[in-house]
Formats: sequence, C-alpha cells, structure tokens
Amino acid sequence: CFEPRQPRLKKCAQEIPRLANETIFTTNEVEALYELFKKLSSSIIDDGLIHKEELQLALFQTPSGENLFVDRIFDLFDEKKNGVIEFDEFVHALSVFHPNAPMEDKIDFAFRLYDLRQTGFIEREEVKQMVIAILMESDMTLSDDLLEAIIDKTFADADADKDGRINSEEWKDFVLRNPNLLKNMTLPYLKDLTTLFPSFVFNTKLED
Amino acid sequence: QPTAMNAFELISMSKGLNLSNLFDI
Repeated sequence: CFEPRQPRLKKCAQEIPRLANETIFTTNEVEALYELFKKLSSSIIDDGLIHKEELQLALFQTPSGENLFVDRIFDLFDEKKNGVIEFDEFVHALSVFHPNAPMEDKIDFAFRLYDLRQTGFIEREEVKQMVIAILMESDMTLSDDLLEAIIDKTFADADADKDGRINSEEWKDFVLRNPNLLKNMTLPYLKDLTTLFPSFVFNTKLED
Repeated sequence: QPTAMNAFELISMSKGLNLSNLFDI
C-alpha cells in the first residue's frame, strides 16, 4: 500500500481491481475516484476517511448543522456502520449513481434512503418527517392541512394496497410511473472520472 | 408550486440528496 500519511486507506494494487470487479467502474476510474476521495476525506480531518461533517461540508458548503438527508446518505454509504466512510464503501455506493448502473439498484437505494427506520416500508410518518425536513431546509412554510393533502395525494397514488405504507413493490411501480424521482440517483460526472481527475495518472499502478 | 408536487418530488429537491455537489471541490 502507499499513502503513508493515510495508513487506514488500503489502496493496494490488489484492492483497485477488486473494487473494479465489484462495481461498474474500471480500474482507472477507481483510481480517479480515489483522487476525489482524498479531497473529501481531508477537508476537515486529514485521516483518509470521510466523516459526516466532511460530507455535510461538501453538500452544503458548511460543516455544521444537521440535515436528515445527509444522515441518510451517510448511513447508506457507511456499510460497516462504523461512523466513517472508507474508500471501498465510497466506491460501492457511487457505483449505484453511475448512469449505466441498473435501474433496479437505483430504485432499491432510493427505497432504503427513504425507509428512515429501516422497517422494509416507507411509512406515512416517515414521509411527513422528510417533507417537514425539506420545507425547513428550503425556508418554506406550508399549513398542516396542505402538508397532509400532499401526503394523502402521494399515498393515494403510491400505496396500492392502502395499508398506509409503501412496500418495495409499490415503490418500484410508483417510481417507474414517476421517473423524475430517480433523477438525483444518477450522476453524469461519473462517466468522466478520468477526465475530471487526470492527476490519477501520476499515482496509477495499473493500465486499463 | 410545492402543492402541485407529490411528496417525493419535494423531498428529492434536498441539497443533501444532490450528490453532484461532491464534485464541486
């Protein structure tokens, strides 16, 4: 392994092909992603790990403050649930956001994102909590009646069996009818990684 | 107009879910 200042990062010659194998990325793209990871993981604490504050900083340009959606993204990226995002977790999660990633994976990721309590269902209370969070984030206000009306309308459309919660099949049907809901599950930048982070060639140990 | 949207359209507007910002560094 290299990067002696970042001993916890196991970016070994064997790790890169392994990650390329496990994801949609080529070996050179994994190396280019490492350039992005290095920037993100050193923005506050230079330890080769992405802390929640560093994710918050990248997304909101401020390290402080709480955001429900940053928490959810962080939790889903943090596969090992050890409170930090490691390089392999970063590559695994971003693979789902690649334009060529299977639609099924994007649908599943979005479902897990919105299933706040991880019960296997997106419940009405969770949707209400998320709508309140986005209203607060955007400094918008809505009366409780309007808020309930929006949620009623959404559940009338999405909750086919009318049990007050959205299961994974209902979610799939709903997003296939409303594909714009998956728009933020695709990052076009991921198709141009080696162009965006050309400095990877100085560190490359592999040829694609 | 938020009232014309379904709840998930509103939610998906969060900056916290816009990961393209990760590349603005």
